Amino acid sequence: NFGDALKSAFRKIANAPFIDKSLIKEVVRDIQRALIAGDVNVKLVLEVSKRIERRALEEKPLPGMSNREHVLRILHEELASILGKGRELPLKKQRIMMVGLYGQGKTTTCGKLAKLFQKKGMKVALIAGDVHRPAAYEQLKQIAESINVPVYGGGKTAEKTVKEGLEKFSKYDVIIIDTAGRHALEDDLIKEMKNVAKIANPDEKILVIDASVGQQAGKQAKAFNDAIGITGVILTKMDGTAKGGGALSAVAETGAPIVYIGVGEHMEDLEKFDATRFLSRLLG
Amino acid sequence: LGIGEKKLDELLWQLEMALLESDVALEVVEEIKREVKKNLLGMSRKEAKEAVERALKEAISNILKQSEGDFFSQVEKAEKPYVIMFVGVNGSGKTTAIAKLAHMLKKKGYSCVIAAGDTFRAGAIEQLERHAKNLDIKLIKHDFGADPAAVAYDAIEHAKARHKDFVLIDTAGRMQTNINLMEEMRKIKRVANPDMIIFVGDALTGNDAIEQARRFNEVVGIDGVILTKVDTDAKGGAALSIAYAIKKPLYFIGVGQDYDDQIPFRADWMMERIFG
Ligand SMILES: Nc1nc2c(ncn2[C@@H]2O[C@H](COP(=O)(O)OP(=O)(O)OP(=O)(O)O)[C@@H](O)[C@H]2O)c(=O)[nH]1
Ligand SMILES: Nc1nc2c(ncn2[C@@H]2O[C@H](COP(=O)(O)OP(=O)(O)OP(=O)(O)O)[C@@H](O)[C@H]2O)c(=O)[nH]1
Ligand SMILES: [Mg+2]
Ligand SMILES: [Mg+2]
Repeated sequence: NFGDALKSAFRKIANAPFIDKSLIKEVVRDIQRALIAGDVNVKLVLEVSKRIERRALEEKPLPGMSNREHVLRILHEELASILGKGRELPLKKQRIMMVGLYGQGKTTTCGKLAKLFQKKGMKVALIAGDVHRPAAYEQLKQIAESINVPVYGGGKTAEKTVKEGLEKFSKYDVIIIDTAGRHALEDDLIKEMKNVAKIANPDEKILVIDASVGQQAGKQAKAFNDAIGITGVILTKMDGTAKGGGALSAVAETGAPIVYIGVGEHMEDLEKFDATRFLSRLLG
Repeated sequence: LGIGEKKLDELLWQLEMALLESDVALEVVEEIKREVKKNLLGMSRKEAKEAVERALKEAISNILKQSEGDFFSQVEKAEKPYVIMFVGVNGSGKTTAIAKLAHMLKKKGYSCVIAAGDTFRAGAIEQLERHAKNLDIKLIKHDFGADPAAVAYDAIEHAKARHKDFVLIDTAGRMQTNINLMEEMRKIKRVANPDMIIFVGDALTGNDAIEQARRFNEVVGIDGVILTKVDTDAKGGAALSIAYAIKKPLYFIGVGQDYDDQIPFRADWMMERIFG
């Protein structure tokens, strides 16, 4: 397992009397393997490891820092600069639109977000903008009932449902709009998403992405961003074994920070994003 | 003089990248590399250069060969009702795969009963109800929160009494790290005693595909696999990862959301996707 790969990498470097090129190359190879096994985009891994290699050789270890700490510090810095800091959603009157690929956790996360804002004392409402998936409205309805939040849905088209829902909930503080799963190659679904974004003019457009998504993460995130502009990323199912390396690409491609992570199926299973914890988990 | 390991690594580099970018798990790529290098070491540099792509394709097709299998030849002669239980992690496409298989079976003249075994997730029973209505297929369901094993049992009894050919049991998505849910899955298997357990995997999944397949196989034993969402442009390397991890037949791939969007898996199609 790749926690061990990195441990052995750093054992090599810790025992070396000085850092030389071949040792760094070896350590960087182990870092690459850990990142790839954690689902970070392969090209991104190659880019980052080139930088780490160059910096490890060119930069002097800070005073009192061991070889191992020197390389670890550079590694963390490089990854942290891609990931950025988390950002919590502000507590203000707003419309939030949730988008993403199939089965990522959009509908469930709508409920989690609604509960979060409601706990902070805001008036929250949900709009069932998924008119394609069988019983999607039913699913959101049951979620809404469980947290005592109103929901609007059942329209023939996503555009009509969202327009009517916004009228109905005009007095509410936070309106959260669920949408159907879709992917980059479905022109009519991408068009639908653009239409809904135009109608709703959301303050936040959140890309919901599953922690287990592999090399498709960056490409799909880019497509969503090109279509409507993403303002935040939510990484779901972090309660599994997946490392969430795809999130690095999602952030890199959209320029949007991770706002929360999903850690379970219940409405309270939403946590603030902590970049340091995420990275130490990614690196095993 | 034979080609050295370092030169071999360089030769393999591009092909290694192609596999990783197709979502083949790192552990599988490294195993394939080991296999190929073993066959190429000692060749001259010129020979190795020419043989490397062929050797790689051979190593991959050997893994995929272990996951070829025809679903219908497996089930047609079997005693009926033939009971199939569907398992997998959250959102992988289990419920949709069941609807598609029911549609396929009905087209072939078989009768089906579907068991609404996900009694936990919001809207899960209603989602299957909608599919059952669209396909005009019998659905057995209990109340929200009921014991999934009881629903499965009920559906099987119904199938026996009415001489139905297939029972398709839907179950809730679950993380392989959740001990209670793994235990619940074991219990459903004990009660339903299915003829086949199908693991439904998602082609969008990266390295976790190996972990999931392995763990589900350890807990209940997987007989076959369906890989979904291949139409999302995911290369489907997860097919290779899962085949490597549990060596069980990959019966179908999901290529869309309509009832007809589930087709038999063919190894040469996968090779074309990764290398083509
Ligand atoms: N373990 C775990 N399960 C989650 C999490 N978030 C969502 N799920 C589960 O993932 C599955 C899919 O969730 P949905 O909310 O239906 O996903 P979706 O993106 O709306 O799906 P589509 O609308 O079909 O695209 C469900 O079983 C959820 O309960 C999470 O953070 N952890
Ligand atoms: N594009 C595409 N979407 C698919 C495919 N299979 C399933 N989906 C979609 O993936 C989403 C999740 O499908 P479900 O069948 O609800 O998945 P599940 O495994 O039953 O989910 P849980 O029960 O919540 O764990 C839905 O939006 C489906 O339409 C496929 O082959 N291609
Ligand atoms: Mg949904
Ligand atoms: Mg389901």
